[in-house]
Amino acid sequence: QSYEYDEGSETWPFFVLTMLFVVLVPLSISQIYRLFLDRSNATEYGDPEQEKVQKILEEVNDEFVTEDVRVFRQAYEKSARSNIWSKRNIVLIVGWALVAFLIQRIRENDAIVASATGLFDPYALLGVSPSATDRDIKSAYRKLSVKFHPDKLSKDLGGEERARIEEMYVQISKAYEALTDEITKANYLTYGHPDGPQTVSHGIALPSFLVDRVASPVVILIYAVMLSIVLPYFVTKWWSRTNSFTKKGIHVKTASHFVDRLANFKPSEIVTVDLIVNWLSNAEEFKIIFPNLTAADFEELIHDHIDRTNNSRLKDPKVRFRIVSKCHSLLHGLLDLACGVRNTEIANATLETFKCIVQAVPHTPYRQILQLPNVNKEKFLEGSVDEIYTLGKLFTYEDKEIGKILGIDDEHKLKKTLTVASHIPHLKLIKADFLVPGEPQVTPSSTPHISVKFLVRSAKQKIIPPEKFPESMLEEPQDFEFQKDPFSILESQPPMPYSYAPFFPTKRRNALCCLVALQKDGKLIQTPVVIDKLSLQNLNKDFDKRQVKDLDENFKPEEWSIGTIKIPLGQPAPAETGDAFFRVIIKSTDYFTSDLDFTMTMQVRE
Amino acid sequence: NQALTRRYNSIFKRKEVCIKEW
Amino acid sequence: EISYDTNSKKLSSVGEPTEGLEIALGQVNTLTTALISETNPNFTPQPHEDVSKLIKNLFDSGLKNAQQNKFPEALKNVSLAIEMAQRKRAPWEAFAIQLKELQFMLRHKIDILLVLGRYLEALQDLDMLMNTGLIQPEVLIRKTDALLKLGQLDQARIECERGLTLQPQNAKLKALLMECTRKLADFNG
Repeated sequence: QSYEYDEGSETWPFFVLTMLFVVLVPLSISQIYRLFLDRSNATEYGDPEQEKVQKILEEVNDEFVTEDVRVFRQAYEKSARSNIWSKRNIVLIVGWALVAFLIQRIRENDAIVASATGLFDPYALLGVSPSATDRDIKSAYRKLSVKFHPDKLSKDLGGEERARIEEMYVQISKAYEALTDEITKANYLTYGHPDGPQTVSHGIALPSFLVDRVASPVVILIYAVMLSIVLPYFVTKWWSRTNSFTKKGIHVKTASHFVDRLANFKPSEIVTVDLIVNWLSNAEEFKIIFPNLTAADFEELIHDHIDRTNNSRLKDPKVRFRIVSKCHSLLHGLLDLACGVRNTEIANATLETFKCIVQAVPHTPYRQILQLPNVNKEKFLEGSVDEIYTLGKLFTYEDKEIGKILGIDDEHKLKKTLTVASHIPHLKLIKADFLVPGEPQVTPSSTPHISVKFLVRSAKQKIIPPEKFPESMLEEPQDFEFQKDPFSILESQPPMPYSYAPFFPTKRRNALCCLVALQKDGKLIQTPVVIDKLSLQNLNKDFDKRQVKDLDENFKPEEWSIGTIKIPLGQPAPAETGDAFFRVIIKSTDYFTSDLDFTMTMQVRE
Repeated sequence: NQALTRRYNSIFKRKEVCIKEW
Repeated sequence: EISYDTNSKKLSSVGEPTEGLEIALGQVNTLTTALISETNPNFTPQPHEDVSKLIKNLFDSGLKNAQQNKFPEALKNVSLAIEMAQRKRAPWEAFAIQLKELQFMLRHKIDILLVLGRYLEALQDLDMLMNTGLIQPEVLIRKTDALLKLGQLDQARIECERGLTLQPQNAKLKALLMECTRKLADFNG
């Protein structure tokens, strides 16, 4: 009924210590992970070929990045990296200092020390280590009992001394019994003392001054403020922030705007990049960052970025950079929603818009060429006798010719341009199947996935026909591990390196978006699958199509790396046997290149 | 019938978009 | 807010209308105008005989021109026939009949356009046919052809592959696919 308060400061330090540990230990672990183990910003992949490609692209990127972009990137990277004096670090430092202070206080507190030493430790009493055997315990007891036996004591000892030694003897006997006698041992293990349950006191682990008449109104006030102001404030802030954003990371108002545009979209309208940019310009995220600007302003800024002009009335490049860098998540969100309403044309246009924004190139027929650095647009457009739209076509000419076509006179500049051109990954389809792990074919109502085998190649390299690659290079392991998780093969590929994108405000990595549509109605059937791991080592190979004329006996297919993409299907195979036709689209988000767009037959057989 | 007419009438605009794109 | 003009007998909106409202008002006005000018008090969804005759005459003369290899005139007549069908038919006439008529005439118009080398217009009409649900190999063959001639090689291949999923053994589509592949190989160097 009557609770004791912690007058002697025996227990409240432990309480505060526990609270501190609850906060500090997870925080410390996560901070250590972030500082030392987080690999998401890595430029080392453990894959020397991939690092080689990375290095080449980084060098070229650095050469062509403008000063404005460089400054913006530095500021962005600085804020992303953890600062020494960030809030987290300060909390950690102060927290651990408090812990040290409390531990020191506990050690200096005699009352705590006394109650700790009051604990019954049979091993210490017998003078043996906790791992001693029964024989050691017996011999230790025998020695001590001889020393402390009341009958063996000298008659000269005073009453106090005698009492002390007798008490000692009792303790030693108890200790011996606690370790050997069954009943006493049970008592010791259950209650911590061989005599059974000791007195237990219950109290409140808080000093009494907190509840004394003087301090208690203050404590109540603190409680009131915490419960009625501080707690609701933080919970509301957290809740509205969580509620404001969809799973894909875009604002709910932006998402509902996109859904509205998608639902009211007329099939007679042709989807263009301009249309997508117009939809983007109404994003809520932009309004939050720049409340004073209108949708028309945002649209103009994005167009300025794509056309590499500066027509907007807002001349500060930071405004444009923030808007453009936000487009990444907005476009991914729109892509997801477009797949949700099954609109293939809009999904495709979203990906094309992505490329236009990343490369700052408008969606003209010449976009593959215009994404290259140093191109003299006027000379190129008026010059070509033979219509050149693709990098592949460009590389049918000798380097000097290419310089003339692109209007590049400087040899050093031409070399850089050709480096970029030959390091843009192109995909060549080798094989695509519907696979059901453990089955030789697709059976009715099974769950197949799509397995795509392709070659990553440079536009400069000679085309290798798919037949040149033996089945052994394309087949997959059939062991149990593979059947359990057929998608594990994707994890073995290294992450994509940073892209060549000197106009995009932040450093970014290429990704491949995979869309699947039904050929019967031409509509998409599932959300996009984004691939961010792919080996680009083939880009390092010297296989210039202007020099290699024929694929002779010296051609070794094993030297080439085959890329794999696995696309899970969102629905099972049809319940009846027959053929179903699917269109698979695999597009790069960052480059204008030869993407994959092909038809696959699902042969459903018993 | 009206939807059909509207779709038919959008042909001119579509042509212009194609010309601009290509 | 909507206002009604007793002279023209038409509805219009006060202020800036939404797209949906604009379409709805347009449809109501079209219906009203057609109803007012209808002379027969017992009108039915059956197509008007005189309008049908007019359309048929125009269309037939267009076909005759085509047979005589006078394609510009053929195009003019067939286009006129389609215009008549769009303008002169009452909006309450049976949709199924109107659709079939339009699809039939469009197919002939497309063929004439292709002969005349007017590929962009042929493509628009082909897209219209597909939008009305006519997804058939014959339509996709012509669409592939038009896209190839317009230099849209990637799109041509995609349409050709779609045609082949409908009829995997179609010889013309197979030949077109080979042509697409060949042209794309050259396009990509």
